[in-house]
Amino acid sequence: SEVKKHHDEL
Amino acid sequence: MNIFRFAGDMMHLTSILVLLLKIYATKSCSGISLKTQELYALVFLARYLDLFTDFISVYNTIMKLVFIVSSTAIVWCMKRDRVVRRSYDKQLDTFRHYFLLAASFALALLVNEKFTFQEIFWAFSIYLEAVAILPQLVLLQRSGNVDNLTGQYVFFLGAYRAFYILNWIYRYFTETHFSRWIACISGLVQTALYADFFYYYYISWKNNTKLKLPA
Repeated sequence: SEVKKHHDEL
Repeated sequence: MNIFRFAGDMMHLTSILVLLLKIYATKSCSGISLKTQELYALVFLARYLDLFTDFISVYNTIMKLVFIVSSTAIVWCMKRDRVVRRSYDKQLDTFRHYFLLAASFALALLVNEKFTFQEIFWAFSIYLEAVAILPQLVLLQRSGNVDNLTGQYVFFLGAYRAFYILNWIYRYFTETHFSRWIACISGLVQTALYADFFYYYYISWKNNTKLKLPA
């Protein structure tokens, strides 16, 4: 989902 | 995942391991700013709210747990451990970090990806991380000569975000629709704050002298 894509960095 | 981001994460992890080594090996936290450590603990708690709701990868989850546990353990140790807390430079660590908290949160309310609880706290953690090192840099200037482990800690902490900038440049050119302005601009500010430290760190390494930041 968009959220997943968004926060895929630490 | 790309090599720049992985290298950045490993430098970030190394900085934490160096700090843990310094505190546990020397049983001392002299030269370390408790305020910076408190801000970092907040950064991770505010950024990883999605720890249990969004699964990205095993690596992602493990690193988030390591960062949260280590940062809170360091704060706890500097505050509660009878031996360690005796070496805390309380009279030197006087930066008013509450201003950094308030300013970061206010900015997060104004500039964020979406006006939702999670996005506001994510932006807050990004802005706070950019300025969290300030109490530590001020403490280093006040405490004269810097011990090796503390210098290495700050060096790796500064280097990690520089590698993240390379990561964002790489992703910008290799991924469609990649835009991460909040993190990019904040990361540039964060790395810029280390500029003078990097300069004096390089000089001390080149001349093989003790690291000393001018007051």
